[in-house]
Amino acid sequence: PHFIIRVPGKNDALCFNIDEDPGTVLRLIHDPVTGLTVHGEIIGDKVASADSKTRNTYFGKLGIANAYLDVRIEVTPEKISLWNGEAQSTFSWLDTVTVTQNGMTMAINRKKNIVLSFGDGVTFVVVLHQVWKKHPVHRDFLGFYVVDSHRMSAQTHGLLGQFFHPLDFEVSDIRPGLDPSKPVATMVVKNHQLKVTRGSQKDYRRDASVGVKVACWFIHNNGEGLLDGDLKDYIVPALF
Amino acid sequence: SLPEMVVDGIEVYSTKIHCRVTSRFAHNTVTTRATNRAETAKEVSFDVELPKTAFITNFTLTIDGVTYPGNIKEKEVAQKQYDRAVSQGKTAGLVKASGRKLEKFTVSVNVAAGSKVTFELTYEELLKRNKGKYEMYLKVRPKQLVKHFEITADIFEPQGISSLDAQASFITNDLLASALTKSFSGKKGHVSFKPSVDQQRSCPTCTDSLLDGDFTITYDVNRESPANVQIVNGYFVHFFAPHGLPVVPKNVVFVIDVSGSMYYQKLKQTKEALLKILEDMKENDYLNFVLFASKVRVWKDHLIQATPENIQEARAFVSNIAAEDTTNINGGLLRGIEMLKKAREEHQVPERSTSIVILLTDGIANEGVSRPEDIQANARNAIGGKFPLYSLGFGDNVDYGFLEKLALENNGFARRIYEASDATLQLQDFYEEIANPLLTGVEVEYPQNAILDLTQNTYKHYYDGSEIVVAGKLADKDMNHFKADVKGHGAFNDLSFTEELDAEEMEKARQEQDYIFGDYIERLWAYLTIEQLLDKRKKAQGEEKENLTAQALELSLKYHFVTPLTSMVVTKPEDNEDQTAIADKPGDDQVDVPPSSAVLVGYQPPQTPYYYVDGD
Repeated sequence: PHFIIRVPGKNDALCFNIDEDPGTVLRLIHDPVTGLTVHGEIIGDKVASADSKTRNTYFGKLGIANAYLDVRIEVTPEKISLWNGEAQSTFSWLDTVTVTQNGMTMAINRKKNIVLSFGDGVTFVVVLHQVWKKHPVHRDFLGFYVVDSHRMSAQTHGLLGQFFHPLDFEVSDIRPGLDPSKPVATMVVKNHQLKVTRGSQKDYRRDASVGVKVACWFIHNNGEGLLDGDLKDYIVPALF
Repeated sequence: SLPEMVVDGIEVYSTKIHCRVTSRFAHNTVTTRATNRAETAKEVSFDVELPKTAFITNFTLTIDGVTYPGNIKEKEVAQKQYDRAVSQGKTAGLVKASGRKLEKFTVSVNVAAGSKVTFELTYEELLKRNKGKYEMYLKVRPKQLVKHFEITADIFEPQGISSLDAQASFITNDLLASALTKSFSGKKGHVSFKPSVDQQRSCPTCTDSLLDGDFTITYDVNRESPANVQIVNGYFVHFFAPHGLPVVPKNVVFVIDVSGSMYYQKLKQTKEALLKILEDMKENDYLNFVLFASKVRVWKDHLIQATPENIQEARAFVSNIAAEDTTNINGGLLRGIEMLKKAREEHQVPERSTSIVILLTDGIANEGVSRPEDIQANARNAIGGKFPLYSLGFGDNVDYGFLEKLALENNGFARRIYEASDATLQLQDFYEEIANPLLTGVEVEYPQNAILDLTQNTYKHYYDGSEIVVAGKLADKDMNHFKADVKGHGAFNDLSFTEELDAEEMEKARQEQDYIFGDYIERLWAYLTIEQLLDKRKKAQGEEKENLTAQALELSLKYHFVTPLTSMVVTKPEDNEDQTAIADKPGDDQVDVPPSSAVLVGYQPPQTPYYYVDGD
């Protein structure tokens, strides 16, 4: 899956890919103060590519939990399950339904997205990407967007969560790359000097099939140097 | 014809039951063709047992190619015709409640030697979803072997059919397998039951028919989405049946009649059912028992959570219930209602829970407040619309009309528990129906000014495996966008479902009309409206009752439905004298009382006069 990190102070964006084996579960957000955790499980194409560099991976399952509300939400391209304690509610992507309970609102917009709000100040959007059912290679997958995180604590971490705090970076020595349309540059971020490439990724919040191009500086090698610690630190054993 | 197929001069050439179901609305036609092979005129009769929930819509009699159609008339007008026929010495066959689910339609007509007669009865009903299935129930009971006997059902469900089954109680599985075919694919389902003459025989050499029993078709539709809306010719129907939601905890008070009349069998069966119900109770439910005879006593002073320990204690209590004395329904009922109200007010039960009163009685109040109207008013005032009351009438001596009104006035319904060996099962079945509320306070909303003549759109509960059906008219027949919102309270959260149809989907729905009988949604709407008006009428009084009666009558006449307010009259001119047949609908509270309604057929008196000698 590809990650886009908007950096408002710079009016720019950073992006990176995470290439891990299907089945791997990644910690995207963890906030010990609000009790919110978001994990994502990776899936691959229907036919796995032998070459790990050309294989596509996506999020096929998202687990969103709020420990204080005792709420868990599991989203797959097939269904949406909500647990209140042990009691489970199941919804389909064909539903248009708003579920409201103390401290949380979940709005499923038929075949499009789920808007999930925890109180005032934390809002996530899960986007459903549907491909042709009989497509020989690709399969349905999910996108995850954080549209409001201002109530999340300073202790929030995770592949996405670490970027909820102010981030600074400097780009210099912009020069032509092998692909003339993708210049390369040197970036200094989190005390690391990285070689980055100018490119773009797509934001699919508005339309899951078209998407809006977001220009970004691409950090190679699974975001190495941009991400705190090692990628292995973000791998967790289970969705919840 | 085979000689064995002619009984008393009459050969029944064919009996065909054809059911056409579109979106749960069943349109059934029963056709029997017979020939009088005798050398003299003979009486040919036609019996059909149809569901109590169905409305007859047509009956025709065709004799030697001439068809005599049925006309729907206001009951009083038809009654005059009936009285006149009776005064002219004509005999009458009666329509009466037949068993638990059915009512019987009987017609007989005199047919000249060599003449052919065709009877055709049509009735319609909205199949209700219960425990996850729609059930169509047909009674099969031909009086003799029939050359062509056939039941066919064509089901069309726009949501797609997820399961389909057909069962016959009267035939072995081997025979059923060769005579019965059932299939479904996508939106269409088909059932055919076509036993040959040999398969109809009760034994290889017998000439009597083994076809005597229940033929039941059950099916369900795909539920990818919780709701489905269909619009045809300016009428819409909205089906709502979400699943996959947790069950809302219940606070149940069982108000049980333990008066002398419940002694032995009824109490034994009640206790057995309660013990089974206790097994099925969920741990987050709350319960209590209120027993009433001349005095009222309770198991506990307040509602108790259904923990394993408490259930064990409840079982011991139930096992020791004994019958005594007279019947103080009012006292028992008010005690139960107060207990539920107090539990809510004092936060003894979870905030997100639903309260239910279940009254079980076999008799008529004869202790304390005993006027039914007073008991009804007391219960109504005490409950104040806060929770539903369900009435279970046990046995034959119960005042069912009273219990039904009591339940309807309090957002519940009444059920008859038939005094038979399976009474325990009947009680359990009732409980299972209401044991799993998934939503409470359900409101189905449509944009203002867009919809007219809406059927009931608020429900106290939505139970798992059931379905909420709302129908209405579009203010603008050509509207190309339809939106409906369903709001309800779940076990942990409030839910708001939205159903939208855009122009493209509406056009697709219109194209599907090719598969269905065109005005079915309009008829479904009329059926549902009449049914609900009749229910409201049961609990109304004075001018309100008159208005409801007038509305239900107008719709019954307009849509050709035989309801408790109308009769169908078939007139057959013969020998310069009209012969008249009248089809009526008996009410459920008329069981075991002389039916006030009748099917009357003009009947030629015997050629030889009878002479009577009486003891006096």
